[in-house]
Amino acid sequence: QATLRKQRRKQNKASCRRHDLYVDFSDVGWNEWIVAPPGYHAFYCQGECPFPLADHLNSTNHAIVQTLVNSVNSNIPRACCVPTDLSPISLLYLDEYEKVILKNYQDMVVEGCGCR
Amino acid sequence: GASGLIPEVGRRKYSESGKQSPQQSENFLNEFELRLLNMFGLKRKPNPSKHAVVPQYMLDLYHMHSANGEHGTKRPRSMGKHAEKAASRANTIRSFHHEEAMEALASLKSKTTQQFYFNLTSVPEEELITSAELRIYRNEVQSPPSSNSSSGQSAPSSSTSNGLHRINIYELFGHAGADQPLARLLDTRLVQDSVSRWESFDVSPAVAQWTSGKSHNRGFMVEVLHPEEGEEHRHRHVRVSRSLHQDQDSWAQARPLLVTYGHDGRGDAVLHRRDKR
Repeated sequence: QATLRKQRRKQNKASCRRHDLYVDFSDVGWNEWIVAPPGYHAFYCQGECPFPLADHLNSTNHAIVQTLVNSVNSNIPRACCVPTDLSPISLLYLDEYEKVILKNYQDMVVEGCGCR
Repeated sequence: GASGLIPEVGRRKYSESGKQSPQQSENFLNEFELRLLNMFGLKRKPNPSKHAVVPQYMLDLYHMHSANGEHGTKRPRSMGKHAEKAASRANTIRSFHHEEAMEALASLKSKTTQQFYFNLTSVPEEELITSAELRIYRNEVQSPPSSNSSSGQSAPSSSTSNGLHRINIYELFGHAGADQPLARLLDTRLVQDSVSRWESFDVSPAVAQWTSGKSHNRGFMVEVLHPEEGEEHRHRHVRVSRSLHQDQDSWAQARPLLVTYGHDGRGDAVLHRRDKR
């Protein structure tokens, strides 16, 4: 049972899912002109898309077929683990003319990952 | 590294990876940098000075948005309902201070007029301005020191609570060489002079015309009528000019502010209400 649990944990760990990623604007030198926020939780997707694809991996029909083909022919790659749902954030910043702007930027935060 | 949006470390690592010739690497990096700039709607990396001022109103709007749907933060008290409605449709909110070198102040006995010019050339062509507000700060009127007061302190204006002022906002237009520009009334309000607060005026029609190129930006004229004029200091309570503002340090946060609400066709509005995850 312990071995099975370990295997399952290993499999879960490796399968496609969302991971934490905090983007600190000071790391890339953007804090000089971005007033707020100082950074944000962007997240990222990483992991395997193994055969057979589980339901929660938000696969497309194409990804299911590609994974099936990969199971019989390893020359064909598995489906990729990518963001399937993204949300916007607002940034308050000074532009190149020192004007203050509040702008909404789409697709900045990963909400969900899947195999595509 | 023309703009500097890519950190130097990242540039160096990519160049030293040896995947391409140095020239190719430089070209790829510059292309990527252009994409970054385009994503932010910038022409080059902003390099604001230490003296750059972020208006409190913009911070309030930002906090209102960031708490939206989470803590139920209400709109700033000074934000008009029309501004809230405008923000709910806009994905870009810009703020502008007027060009002080181009202001023209005139003060007669019962009337103060001020001409403002806001440089709106930084608004990109693809951005459609749906609304704009001109925000003017006015301080409560303090009655003059009473003649029998030993302290010489001015009393709050409760004694002059009947004092009313009218603020008219005009759009200026006409030929560039004309001595007397023509003016069209955009918004007007009768205000009680016993309260300190920001007043928001709807100047959407003029700004929409200017930014779309349909008419030339000649600026605004603010007219303050104080019919019960009798005290010399009265015209000073509407903060339309640095010269009427006694505390120079606070001028940056009390000076007139033009706020535009626009949409560039990309994505949701700033005050878009998001469902809780």
